[in-house]
Amino acid sequence: MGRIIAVANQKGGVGKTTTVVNLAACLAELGEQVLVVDVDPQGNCTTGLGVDKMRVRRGVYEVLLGEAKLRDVVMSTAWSKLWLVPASADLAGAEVELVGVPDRERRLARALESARTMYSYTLLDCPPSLGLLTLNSLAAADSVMVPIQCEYYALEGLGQLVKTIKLVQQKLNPKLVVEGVLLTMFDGRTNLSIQVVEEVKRYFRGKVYKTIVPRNVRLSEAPSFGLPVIHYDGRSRGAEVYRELAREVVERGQAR
Amino acid sequence: MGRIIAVANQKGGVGKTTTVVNLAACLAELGEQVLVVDVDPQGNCTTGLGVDKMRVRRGVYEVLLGEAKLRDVVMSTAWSKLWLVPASADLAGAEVELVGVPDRERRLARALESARTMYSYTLLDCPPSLGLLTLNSLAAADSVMVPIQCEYYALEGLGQLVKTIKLVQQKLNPKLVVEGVLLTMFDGRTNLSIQVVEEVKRYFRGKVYKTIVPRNVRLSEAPSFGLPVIHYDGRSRGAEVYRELAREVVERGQAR
Ligand SMILES: Nc1ncnc2c1ncn2[C@@H]1O[C@H](COP(=O)(O)OP(=O)(O)OP(=O)(O)O)[C@@H](O)[C@H]1O
Ligand SMILES: Nc1ncnc2c1ncn2[C@@H]1O[C@H](COP(=O)(O)OP(=O)(O)OP(=O)(O)O)[C@@H](O)[C@H]1O
Ligand SMILES: [Mg+2]
Ligand SMILES: [Mg+2]
Repeated sequence: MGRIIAVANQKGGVGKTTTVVNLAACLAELGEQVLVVDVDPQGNCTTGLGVDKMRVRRGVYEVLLGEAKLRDVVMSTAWSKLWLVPASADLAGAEVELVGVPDRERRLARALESARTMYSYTLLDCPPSLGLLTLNSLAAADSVMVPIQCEYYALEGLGQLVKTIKLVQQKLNPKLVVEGVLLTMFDGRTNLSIQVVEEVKRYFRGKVYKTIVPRNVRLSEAPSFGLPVIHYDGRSRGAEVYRELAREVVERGQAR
Repeated sequence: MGRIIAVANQKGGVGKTTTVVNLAACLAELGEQVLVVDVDPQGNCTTGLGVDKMRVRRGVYEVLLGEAKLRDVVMSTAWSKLWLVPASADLAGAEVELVGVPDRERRLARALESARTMYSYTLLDCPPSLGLLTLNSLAAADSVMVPIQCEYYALEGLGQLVKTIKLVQQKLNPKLVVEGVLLTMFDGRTNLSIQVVEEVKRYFRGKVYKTIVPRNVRLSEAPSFGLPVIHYDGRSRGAEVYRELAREVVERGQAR
């Protein structure tokens, strides 16, 4: 059975989209069938995978509102084992439109039921908030991966995030576990980065991936070409690290 | 009369909080009375100004729900002309709690009426979304400052942001203008940064500040000491640049 992993953190700019796009591409390179679901109204994942947003007719919004089934909105990408449910333009309005709708937090979970049999990995890219779109993703997921930037402000929101995950486990999705914590934008030249790494390892004892993503300019350049980093510059440090992460994610899954 | 400036961009991690904390400190250094309002449930501004969140009893949440007046929640900071309305813990729940409440987008605007006579500058730090908290800030503000990171993904959301500002001008706050666009985390060594600067200057013709904030490690270290950068390392490039920005903001205001 396929695994559904939500990539979430309400702190902005910590590398959620970069992780979903690049981890997905590396898992597909390992031969896995992978589905990416862009639950962020900004639609960065959609662009990062080279899909022109002007071509997108239907996506996550239509699935949440029950106007389309999953198979109606899945798009192919330039890579054979990598598929995408894009963020369509209306997604920004979904939170308000779903107010008062019964079972509004579990609409994505129901729609993704069929994904488990078709894809070995489904990755959900969340917006930088703990609102309805992120709740839908946490309710739909088997596990949540938390990217944390090696910066001071990034430590602040961890308490709120952990509280939200516990609430989701109690009320919406008892089987949700923390898949792992991924340290991103590490810069070994600064004491700050080293302090944050130590602090996060203490806070999330045993859950932190061995793979640490360094700051690497190739990772920030690749999206402007609509390419995951392994297809933009396969020999870069950014490409190596996300391949390492993909292997670690596969191994952790088998161990469970 | 005092000016109210919202600092907003739904893209995460672009330097909204860093700009509010440091611009506020530099305006106070120029002798202005400055109020910072932390409208982001993460509460990074509160911490960045050295205020212990455990000490915070009431803040923006209580003002929005009408449980407290502005003068009841303003806190002093370590700097005499710099004041703060902190983000209290309950702020994360405000968006849901205000659903169905009449005039819910203009509650901050009404509460800040009195701020104009007491402070020459009121800066509003927004969360990374276009939800109710950001709408309240745009409805309350005279102008909006948009920090834009010199990265590819940061360009994507500009259309949605401009659309939201136009909607607010039509429905909530006709006098709202774009104060200016601030380019942040510029790294002159990468082509990407240079391309983004050119693109933004084309898109926001005439609205882009001359001051461009470079990537500077002092800016990311200062928050861990609860200090604005001018009080952490006054001779750093980060301190120089935000002093430059403060002078530019004051001059633009006089010109209007
Ligand atoms: N390891 C890295 N090295 C260099 N740049 C990076 C790295 N990871 C991400 N970036 C860049 O940093 C910016 C923020 O990353 P990204 O957009 O993936 O974060 P996010 O958490 O998805 O943001 P948001 O909260 O807005 O959704 C992007 O411009 C991205 O290209
Ligand atoms: N010019 C800069 N140079 C280096 N680091 C910076 C700079 N500006 C901001 N930072 C750091 O980058 C991170 C993101 O900045 P900040 O938190 O101010 O952005 P934000 O837009 O407020 O984020 P959010 O969307 O989560 O509210 C922070 O850790 C901050 O310390
Ligand atoms: Mg993202
Ligand atoms: Mg912020």
